[in-house]
Amino acid sequence: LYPHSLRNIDELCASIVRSHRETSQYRVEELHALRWKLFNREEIQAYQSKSVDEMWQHCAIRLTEAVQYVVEFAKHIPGFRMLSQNDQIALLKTGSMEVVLVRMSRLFNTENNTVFFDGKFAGTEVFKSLACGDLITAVFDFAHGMCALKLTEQQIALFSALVLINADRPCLEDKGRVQRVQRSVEFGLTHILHRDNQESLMHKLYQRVAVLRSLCSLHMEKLRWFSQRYPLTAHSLFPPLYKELFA
Amino acid sequence: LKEKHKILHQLLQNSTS
Repeated sequence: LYPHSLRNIDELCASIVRSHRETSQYRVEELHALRWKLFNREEIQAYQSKSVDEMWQHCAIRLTEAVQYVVEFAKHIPGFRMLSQNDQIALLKTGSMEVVLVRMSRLFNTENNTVFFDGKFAGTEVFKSLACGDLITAVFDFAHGMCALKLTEQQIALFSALVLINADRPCLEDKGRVQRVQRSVEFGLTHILHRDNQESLMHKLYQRVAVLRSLCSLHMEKLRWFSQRYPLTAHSLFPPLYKELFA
Repeated sequence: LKEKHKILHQLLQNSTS
């Protein structure tokens, strides 16, 4: 698992980058071409006039789709499939949402503060009927901060893998084994940053990890609030995978 | 965790293309 030569590190990085590319919902060039395709006033109003539970259900479906791509990404990270099934589940349970948020920064246009959602770029106002403006603002701020780092696709791939493979997650059976995979991914990211002459990014990326934690706990807090208010929607209409991971 | 995360477990079991 632990890369012993430069060639091994290159192979590890190449596998992670390939997995990232093959499991990304949208390609960078595709998104770039669509970057000025914005929702018009009527479309924004249609989202805003949805009820709270309708919009939550809609976003839960979109989020679940994104999580499924992250599961596929994880499967091709070298060493991931050698972990026990319990530990694979434990890592995805806590890490999948964080990787979705990292990936979201690829879908973000900093010039007009919009994110690609449902086929067009949407500002925070599109998500108004979720009734959790603080979470939406925090998520947009995070994407803005990530974009400011101007990461390459390779750097995003390695960082996503590092976010996922974290030996400090709860419920792990074999922490040591996860730690070994984590070290190899860390090695890969360090190698790529060194090659790109951007070693100073490592510190900034670790700062982003702390923000990801707080965003995920805010998401859970909002979900608890929603489930108390709309138990039927949360219980019967949310995608089963969303409930499994977050409820 | 496997018992409580049947869908995720299934997704992990599925062979990837």
